[in-house]
Amino acid sequence: YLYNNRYVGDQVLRIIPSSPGELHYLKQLFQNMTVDLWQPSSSNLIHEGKAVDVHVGRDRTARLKNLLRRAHIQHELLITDVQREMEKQTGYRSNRKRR
Amino acid sequence: SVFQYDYEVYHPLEEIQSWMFEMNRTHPHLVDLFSIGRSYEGRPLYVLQLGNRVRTSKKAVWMDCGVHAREWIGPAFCQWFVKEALNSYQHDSSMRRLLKQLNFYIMPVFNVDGYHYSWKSDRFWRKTRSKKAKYHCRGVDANRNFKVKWCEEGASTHPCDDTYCGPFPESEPEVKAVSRFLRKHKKHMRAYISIHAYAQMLLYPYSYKYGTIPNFDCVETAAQSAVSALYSAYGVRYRYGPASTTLYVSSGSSIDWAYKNGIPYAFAFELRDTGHYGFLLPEALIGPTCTETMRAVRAIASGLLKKC
Repeated sequence: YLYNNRYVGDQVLRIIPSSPGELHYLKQLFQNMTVDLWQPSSSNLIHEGKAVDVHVGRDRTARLKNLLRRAHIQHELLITDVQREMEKQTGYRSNRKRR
Repeated sequence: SVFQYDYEVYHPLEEIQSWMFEMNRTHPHLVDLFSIGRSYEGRPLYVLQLGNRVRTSKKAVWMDCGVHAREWIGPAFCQWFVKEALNSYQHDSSMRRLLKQLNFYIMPVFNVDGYHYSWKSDRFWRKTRSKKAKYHCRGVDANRNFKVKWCEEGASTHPCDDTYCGPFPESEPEVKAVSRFLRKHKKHMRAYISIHAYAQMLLYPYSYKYGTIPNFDCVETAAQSAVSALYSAYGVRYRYGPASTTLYVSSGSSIDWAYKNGIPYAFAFELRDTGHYGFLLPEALIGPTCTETMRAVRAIASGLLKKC
């Protein structure tokens, strides 16, 4: 499998902070939690009302969602399984190589 | 044997480099391949010059792709642009005119080390692969490393951050090589275009501050024309405007440096999509994305032939 299947279970979430409180919470959260920010590329660039797309490893997805829920911050699931999406991205080539 | 190359799949670095050599070999009257330096890990930094050879000096357009390693649609578009330019030269009079009156310098992969690493190890790597002994993290954000308001707002001083500006401006050999080339050719360079993903935006200076550039009217008109041309393909909407307000404030960016260096039209494209696939844009969407972006880049280039 591509990248030795390391992205199985990883997810990409979209969060839009809608208040200064949520903004501050998210900035603190992403400074203390290992995540891969897709956009913006740094927690310092997070702004109120602008989308934050965050790629989170499978071992952290539950914890992140829990923390967001407790803080009453809505999120949307953009990609449910990064590995599956990755396999789809390179289409026939990865399948052909495996065959 | 006929060289077959699939422009609607993503290619690893080695294949892109082989392709560049093939383009150079098969189109000697229109293509010149050269290296402008070496990356941190010692890889050549290849640039393709496209255009008719003429004795008089021509205006030029620079376009780079793959500044950020994980944005694979970028290098895919640079290859698509070259393919389209060469294939349409004979039967498309407007393309023929562009290649007669302009030189295009195309750098299909700016961040060669990062791109290779994103294929081999970490699909979502962004930065270069440079390393300083005293820090345990690798890489610098090449789009924060240019010598313009370096490491001010919107960049990080921490080596482990994805927006790390580097130990000093132009610390990255890739950034230094491109800067040196553009400085050397600034007299003829009329447009600088950098291809990124994802957000569906067309950005121009300033990135480092909220402010209006002196030639705003001309640049805004060019951006509007580009976005309209793009929309005409499949109805996809791109936002456009100064990078600081349309996206976010960031210092040390290539478009700010290019503009400050005297290139009147400096643009950064953020290609498809807006988050559904993000960096994992399927290969099936390479064709439409590149087709629409081709129209936008052609609109910008055509605009350079008119007075503003």
